[in-house]
Amino acid sequence: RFSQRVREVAGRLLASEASTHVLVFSMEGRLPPDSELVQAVLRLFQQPVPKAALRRLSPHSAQARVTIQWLRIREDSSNSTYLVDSRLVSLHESGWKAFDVTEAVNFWRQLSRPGQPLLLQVSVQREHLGPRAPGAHKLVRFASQGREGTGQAEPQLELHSLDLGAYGARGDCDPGAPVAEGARCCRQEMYIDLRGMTWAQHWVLEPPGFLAYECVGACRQPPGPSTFTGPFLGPRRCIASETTSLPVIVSVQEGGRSRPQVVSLPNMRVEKCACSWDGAPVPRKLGP
Amino acid sequence: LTGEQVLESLLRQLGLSEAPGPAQRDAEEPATPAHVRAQYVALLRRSHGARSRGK
Repeated sequence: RFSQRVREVAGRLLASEASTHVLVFSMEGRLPPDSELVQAVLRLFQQPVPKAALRRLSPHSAQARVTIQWLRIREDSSNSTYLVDSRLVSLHESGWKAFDVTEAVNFWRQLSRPGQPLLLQVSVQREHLGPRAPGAHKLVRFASQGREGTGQAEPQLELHSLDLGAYGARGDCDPGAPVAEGARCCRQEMYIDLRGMTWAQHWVLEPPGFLAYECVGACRQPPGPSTFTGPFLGPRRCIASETTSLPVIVSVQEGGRSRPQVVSLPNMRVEKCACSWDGAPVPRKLGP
Repeated sequence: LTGEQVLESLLRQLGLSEAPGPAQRDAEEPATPAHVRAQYVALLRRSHGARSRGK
């Protein structure tokens, strides 16, 4: 309903068939400020369903959908949820189930207040609507949800992170010194001389040129690429993680006469370089 | 970043297919009115404060 181009489609509530639990993780000191989250995995231990209950199930009701949402509580106490992962689980299986909650931890890092815990809402829903075994999904239970939860099988949050002191970029390159091969990723000055370009003469009135900067150098690769099962394909590369726009004054033709006009060109100047997997988002702290 | 990329971005922003040719240009640069210069300076200041996330 937030899209300008898509009309809101009203729905009718057919059934509310979910059992929901909220997991609270204290994140104090878990992720140092100078670290990059690579992957966050929520592990839940699915307890075995009693055999007698399993025998009563039809094949259609042998699965349930488990959905993980990040629960955000705002300062005015209003709350909202953000879907981060969802998967089917079989009622016939038990054991550890893993969910990718990297998005939730990134959201929490960027949007939560200091000291606020990470809240993950776990919902178990019916996968098929129908008269058969309407409460089958309620047989899916994760350890520590009830009294029978044992300490060892409690929900676990696994955080894979990289120390940016060793695996990140090093800020600005030494001015005047050429970047040696294999040197660590840094931001290097690069001047774009607009006055020296034929197309820009008389057309671009301001600026005569600008410092665009570029990201150069190598990035340290984490040990054992198979450690993480994230959707990252290539090695970590030195890329522009933050950029700013460049305003220019150009002379535009209007009715046979020239008229100066201001235009803002996005992503023209590199503000910060970072080491990142190609295509992976570069998390950063948002402003207030 | 290359000069070509700056040109491409400029053409995209102005909705043009190519840079104005020499015949279209005035012999002298037009004087920039004060309000256009003020708008430019304001954008310049804002771009130093507001960063956008890269890819």
